Amino acid sequence: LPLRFDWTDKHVVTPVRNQQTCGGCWAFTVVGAVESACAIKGQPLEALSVQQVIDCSYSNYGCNGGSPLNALNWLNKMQVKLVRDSEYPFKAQNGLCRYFSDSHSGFSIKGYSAYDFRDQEDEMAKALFTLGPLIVVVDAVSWQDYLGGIIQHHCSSGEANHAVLVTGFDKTGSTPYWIVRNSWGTSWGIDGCVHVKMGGNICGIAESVSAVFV
Amino acid sequence: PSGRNPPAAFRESLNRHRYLNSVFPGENSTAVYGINQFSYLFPEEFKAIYLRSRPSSFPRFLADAHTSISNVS
Repeated sequence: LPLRFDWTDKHVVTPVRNQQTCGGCWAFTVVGAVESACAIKGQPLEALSVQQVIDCSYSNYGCNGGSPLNALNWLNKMQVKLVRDSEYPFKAQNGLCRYFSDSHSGFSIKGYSAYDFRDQEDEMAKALFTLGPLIVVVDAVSWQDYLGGIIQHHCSSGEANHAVLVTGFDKTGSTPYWIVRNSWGTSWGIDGCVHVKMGGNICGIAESVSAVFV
Repeated sequence: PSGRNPPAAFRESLNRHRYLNSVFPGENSTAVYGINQFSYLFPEEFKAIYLRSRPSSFPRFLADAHTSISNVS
């Protein structure tokens, strides 16, 4: 594994988005993983519809909350085709699910994996390097005040409450860290991203890790 | 975004920042905390709006049970 690796540098990660006051982080993260997985497979990198996942993922609660695992299960079981964001744009509130004909173009997944990588963050780094950006659910209570730097304290692995996308890692410095893309806009953190120390399951980052296959 | 009492929430945020930045002041490259777009919310208001992902339990990854990922073509 390289000491530093970030899928963003490979131009297969879409820009940071802003969920606004919609509690749909779980949908942003799943869609972000699908966008990257398709781009890694050589398809054009393009923004896919988060609103479609918010409105249609029946085992979730839209802007009132949800779980990436339920969304992945829905995408996989129903073989849903995610349409482009331009066709079904984000509106930061729940809406009625819009259906498209089978002939309508879209992006579906072939499967997904979901593991607890506690005490095995090196294996998690291998998974990121091999499979693409990883969906994780963390305890982000202290992220309310985050401005920059590497989070290594004040971030318990208590109750996981926020879904984000791990796009890379950097082990070149004295404190190795994960590179994490959030969905609170680019004015938060480091251009919309956050660095979380690797090792020690900081913020619970290694407990609920998923990857998609396309 | 602002909640039920933005001035009081902002004061509480300032106090929280002072504490968070004081505990490991000299640590190299450690996180810095301060005023941002969420400083006018109480923690419980922030959580109610932005932290809506639900936890799931995941099976433990067993490296030896998998072909070590690094060997996957």
